[in-house]
Amino acid sequence: ANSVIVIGLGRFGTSIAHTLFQLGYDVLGIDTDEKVVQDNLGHITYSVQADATNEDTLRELGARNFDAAVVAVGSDMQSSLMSSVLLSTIGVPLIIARAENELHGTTLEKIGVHKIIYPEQESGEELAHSLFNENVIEYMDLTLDYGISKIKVPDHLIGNTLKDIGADEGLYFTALGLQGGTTTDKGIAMIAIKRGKGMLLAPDQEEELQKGDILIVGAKDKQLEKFRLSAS
Amino acid sequence: ANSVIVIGLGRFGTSIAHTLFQLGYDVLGIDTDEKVVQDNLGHITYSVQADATNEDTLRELGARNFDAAVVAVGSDMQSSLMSSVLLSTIGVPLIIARAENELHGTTLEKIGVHKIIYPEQESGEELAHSLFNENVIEYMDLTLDYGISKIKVPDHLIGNTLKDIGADEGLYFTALGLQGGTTTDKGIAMIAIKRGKGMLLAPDQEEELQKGDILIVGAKDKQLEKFRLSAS
Ligand SMILES: Nc1ncnc2c1ncn2[C@@H]1O[C@H](COP(=O)(O)OP(=O)(O)OP(=O)(O)O)[C@@H](O)[C@H]1O
Ligand SMILES: Nc1ncnc2c1ncn2[C@@H]1O[C@H](COP(=O)(O)OP(=O)(O)OP(=O)(O)O)[C@@H](O)[C@H]1O
Repeated sequence: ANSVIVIGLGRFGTSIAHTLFQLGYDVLGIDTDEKVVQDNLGHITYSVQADATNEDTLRELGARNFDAAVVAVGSDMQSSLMSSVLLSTIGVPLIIARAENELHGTTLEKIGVHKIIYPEQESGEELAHSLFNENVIEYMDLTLDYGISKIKVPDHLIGNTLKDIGADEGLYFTALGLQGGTTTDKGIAMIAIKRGKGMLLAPDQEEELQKGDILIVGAKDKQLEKFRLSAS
Repeated sequence: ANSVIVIGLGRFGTSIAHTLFQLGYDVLGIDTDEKVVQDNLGHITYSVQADATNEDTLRELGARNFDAAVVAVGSDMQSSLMSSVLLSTIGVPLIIARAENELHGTTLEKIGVHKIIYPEQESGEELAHSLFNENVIEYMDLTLDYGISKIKVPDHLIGNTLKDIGADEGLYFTALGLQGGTTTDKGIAMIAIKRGKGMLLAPDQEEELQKGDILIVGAKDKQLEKFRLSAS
């Protein structure tokens, strides 16, 4: 899979388009709004001012040869539906569209859209799960009670080394590897420290936490709670 | 933490409010729009028609006693800013607000909002990472182009050892640790394999991938793409 058309370069469309481009895909962004098209130049492969509800335009842009299309038009439901029908007619193999509400979503499915996204609803659910964990920027569960968290370094841990705060040895990983892993009893695994634009993967014990650090930590839920709460 | 006020019951606000309620929190939802207030009755603890930019109203509703507040008003930036200032003045300990754009977000931070959410941008990035791959269950970005992905093991990799598929040595982590980390050039880091209810952390090179495995992989975006695409 190599190329994607993104129709509608609002916040949702722009964010998909830029991320896809950074992932190495060829991205053609289409929007009727000239300013928005200008803003995207250089951030994606091609940024074109055009009306995606015009079949000739889509065909001339080579829509038929793209691997996927994302219809990121939100509030203009008519444009969203029309572009989706055209993409389906033209034969783009994978069409994803965002929907304003369930009726819009159901309609999109009926006209051949393969996957429907509800951006606001999805971020709302996500936020609800991390609401009271303010230092926890993100959480990925691995098992029922073990997960990887992205945590802002708690103020009072700044200046401490990993050894001080009881994070496991960098060797932790290797030791685990040699034993074939499966240990969630060893405490906090400091997987990485994101600092500025860079990242320290498996930092060693002498590493000192600095202001602004973002910690990528693997730990059992209870250990994580202790770590964060001892952290606050 | 037990109770949350959600101001603005659009799609984002409604989704946070309902999810929080389902998670066991007490949720007070406030909106000026009567229909929206009606729709939420029964789905959250209290649903009230009120203007959140009115300080007396917020005080009468007991805002002071809530553990957190989410300002989910989006396009009405003035309402968003005013409610946020009031919540801060009233003393709600944790205030989270959604922002329409960076300027809005920066302004919210300046007036005391603790955490800013950009729903559309966040769903856009998330979608980009799983667009072509039903296999990517979840993605956590660490830096601009390096992230951790939770991936269903691709069928044709089953039976291969980590060595076969080019995942880095278990020693990868230690080597990095000794060098002080910052390497994102070494390829795919197989951080863990989730298998059944258990988890292998830093599995060694001889580990054979099995059907049903879920791989926790650290990699630069382009390497991840190659890994997954070679996978399909
Ligand atoms: N027919 C069309 N062809 C191309 N682009 C279109 C068409 N109709 C709308 N757009 C573009 O789609 C973009 C997104 O439109 P929308 O009205 O959904 O904005 P939005 O809801 O603010 O988006 P977001 O929430 O992603 O910021 C706009 O930039 C708009 O110009
Ligand atoms: N001062 C206010 N007090 C209470 N509710 C308000 C106030 N101002 C706006 N709202 C409500 O906030 C809700 C969200 O408003 P907004 O204009 O952001 O809609 P939206 O952008 O479509 O939201 P979403 O994207 O979450 O669906 C609306 O239901 C609106 O009635």
